[in-house]
Amino acid sequence: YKQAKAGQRLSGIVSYLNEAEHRRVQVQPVAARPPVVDINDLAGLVEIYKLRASYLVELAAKSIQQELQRRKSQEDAWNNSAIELVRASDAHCHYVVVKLFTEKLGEIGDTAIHSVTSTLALLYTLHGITTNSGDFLQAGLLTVPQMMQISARIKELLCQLRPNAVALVDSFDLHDKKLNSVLGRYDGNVYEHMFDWARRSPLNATEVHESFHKYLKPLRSKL
Amino acid sequence: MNPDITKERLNATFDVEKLINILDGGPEKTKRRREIESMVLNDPDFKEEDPNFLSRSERYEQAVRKSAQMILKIREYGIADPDEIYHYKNIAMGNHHEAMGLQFAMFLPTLYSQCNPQQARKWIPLAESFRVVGTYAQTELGHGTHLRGLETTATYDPATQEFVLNSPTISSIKWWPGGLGKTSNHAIVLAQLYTQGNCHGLHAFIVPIRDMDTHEPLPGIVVGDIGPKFGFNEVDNGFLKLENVRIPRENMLMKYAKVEPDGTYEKPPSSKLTYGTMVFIRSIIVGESARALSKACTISIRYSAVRHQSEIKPGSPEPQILDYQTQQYKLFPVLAMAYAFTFVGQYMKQTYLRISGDINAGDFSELPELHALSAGLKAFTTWAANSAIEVCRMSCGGHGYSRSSALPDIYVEFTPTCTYEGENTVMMLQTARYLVKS
Repeated sequence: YKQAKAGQRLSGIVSYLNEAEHRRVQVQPVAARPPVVDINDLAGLVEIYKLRASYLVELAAKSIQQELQRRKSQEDAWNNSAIELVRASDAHCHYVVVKLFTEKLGEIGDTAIHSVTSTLALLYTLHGITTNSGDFLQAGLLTVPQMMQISARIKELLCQLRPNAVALVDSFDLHDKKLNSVLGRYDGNVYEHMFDWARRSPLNATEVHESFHKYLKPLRSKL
Repeated sequence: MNPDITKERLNATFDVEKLINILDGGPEKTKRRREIESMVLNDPDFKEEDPNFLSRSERYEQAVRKSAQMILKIREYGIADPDEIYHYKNIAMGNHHEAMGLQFAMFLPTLYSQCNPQQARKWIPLAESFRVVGTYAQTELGHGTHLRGLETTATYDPATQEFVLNSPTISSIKWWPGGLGKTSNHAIVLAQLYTQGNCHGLHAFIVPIRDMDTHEPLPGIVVGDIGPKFGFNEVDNGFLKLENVRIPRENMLMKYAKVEPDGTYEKPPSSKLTYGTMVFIRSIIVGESARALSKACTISIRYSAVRHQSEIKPGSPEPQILDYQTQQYKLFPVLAMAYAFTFVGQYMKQTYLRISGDINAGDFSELPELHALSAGLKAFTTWAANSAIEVCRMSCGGHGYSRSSALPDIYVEFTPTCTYEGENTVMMLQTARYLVKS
C-alpha cells in the first residue's frame, strides 16, 4: 500500500493496489458511484472482490497512520490496527480464491462440466458477498437493491445445483474405506449399516453389562 | 443400492468420470490413483479394528503397525512419487494421522536440506533404514509461532567440542511434536545457539533421545506423551525436557550456519532459506482444507439424499431433506467451497513447484509474495473449512453426532490445521504486513 501510495509499480497479485491508488487520484471517490455490476458476470464480480480488498487494505493502512499521528510507536500502531489488518488479509485471500476459481473454469473444455462448475463458482462468489455484505455496502461497491438481487439469485443457483448434488460429491471419488462413514456410504444403505455398526460397539459385548451386577442390583437391595 | 441415491445419479447432467479426471489432473492420474488405492484395499495386512472401538493405547499400537507395514509395502511396490505415496497412505490411514508422520514430513526433509555432506553420509542412511526414527522439536510449552521467543539453549563447550542442550524453564519444555512421546529415538531440536558468550539465534541440532536398541530414554532426557487430545489419538504428540544433554559438535546441522572447533560462529548465507519449507507445508495444508471439505460434504449430501423427514405439502410423502431450501443453503455453498479450495490447492502446489527451482538457484524474488500468500491462504481456507465441516455435521441431525458418521473424526483431525504450522491470526497478520508494505 505504501509502495503504491509512493507511486511505485507493484508486481504480482497485489498490483491491484496500484489501480486503487490511481482511482483515488481521480475526481470521483470510490464511495460516490458504485460500479454497474452484472451479478451473473463472474469476471465483474471478481473485480468487486478486488475493490473490496483494496478498500480494506486502505482502511487498515489509515488506521495505522491515525495511530501514528497519536504519537503511538510503530509497534503499538500496528497492534491497535490488528483487527482491520486481519480483515484486509481475509479480503485479499477471498479475492485470490474467487479469481483462481474463475480462471480455472477457463481450462474446462467439457460443456456440461463447465456449466455445473460455473454454477458452483457463481454460488461461491455470490455467497461470499452476502456473508460479507457489510464490506461491499460500506465500500460503496454494491447497493441494497443489488444485494436483494444477489440473494434471489443464490436461491435460483441452489435449485440449479440440486439435480447434480450427489454427482458432484461422487466426483471427489472418495472410496468408502477412505471415508469410513456409514452416513456417506456410496450405496446409500445407511440405516442397516448404522444398526450393524452399533451392535459391534464393545458396550454390547455382553447382553448384561457387569456394572448391573456390581452396582445396580446391590443398589436395589439397599433401598 | 438405495433407490433414492440411484435416482440422484441418473439425474446428473454431466459425466462424473470426466470431472474426476479434472480433479485428479488428468485421466492417467485417476487411473494411477485407483491402482494405488486398490493395492491397500485388497491387502489383508491392512484389515483393522474400527478405531472407534479401541482404547487410546490400542489405537496408537494399530497406527504404528500400519505405519511399519506401509513403509515396507511402499518400498516393495517401488512407489517413489510423492503424490503416489500420499495416495497410498491416505487410503491406508482413512481419517486418521500416522504415528510416524513427522519422520517423513519434517525429520527426513530437514536432513536432506540442512546436512552438510559428512552429516548427510552419516544420518540419511540411518534415517531411511529407520534405525533412526526422528521428529522435529520446535514448539515449546510456553512458546509457539514466535520463534525468537523459544528458550531451549545449545551452549558450545570448546574444551570438549560439544553442545550442551538444556531446557532452562518449565515453559521451555518441547511440547506437541508428533511421534516424540513414544515412537522416536532422535529429534531435531531447535535451540538458541550460544558460543563464545554470544547468542546467534535459532539453530537445528540432532539429539539422540532414546537408546537405539532398548528404546529407553537416554540420561538427561525426560520424554513422554502429552496425554489425550481432542483428536490425533493415533499420534503420540510428546514432551521433551533436556537436562544438560551433551552432543558432539557434528550434531549441529551445518550446511549453512557453522561453529568451528574453537567456537567461532559462521552466519548462514540467507535467513530466507527456512521460508521455503514453511511455504511448502502451508501449500500442502491448503490442499488438506479441500480434502476435508470434500469428505464432509460427500457424507452430508449423500445422507441428505437418502434421509426423508416431515413434509412440504400436507399429506404427501416425506421428502428427501435435500429438497428443503434450508438444507441446500447449508450444504451447497460448502460444496462450492470444496471445489474452490481444490483448485486453489492445485494452484499453490504448482506455484511452489514452479518457483522452488528459482529458490534453489538463489532467486528469491517471488518468495516474499508466495510466503505472504501461502500464510494467508492457509489461514483463510482452514478457518473456513473448519466451520464448514461443522455445518455438514449439524446438517445430518443427531446422526452427525455419532462416530459412525466419521464427521466427528474429520472435524477433530482437521481443526488443528488452524493452529499448527503457524496460528491463523499470526498468519493473517503476516499477509497484512506484506499488503501494507506493498
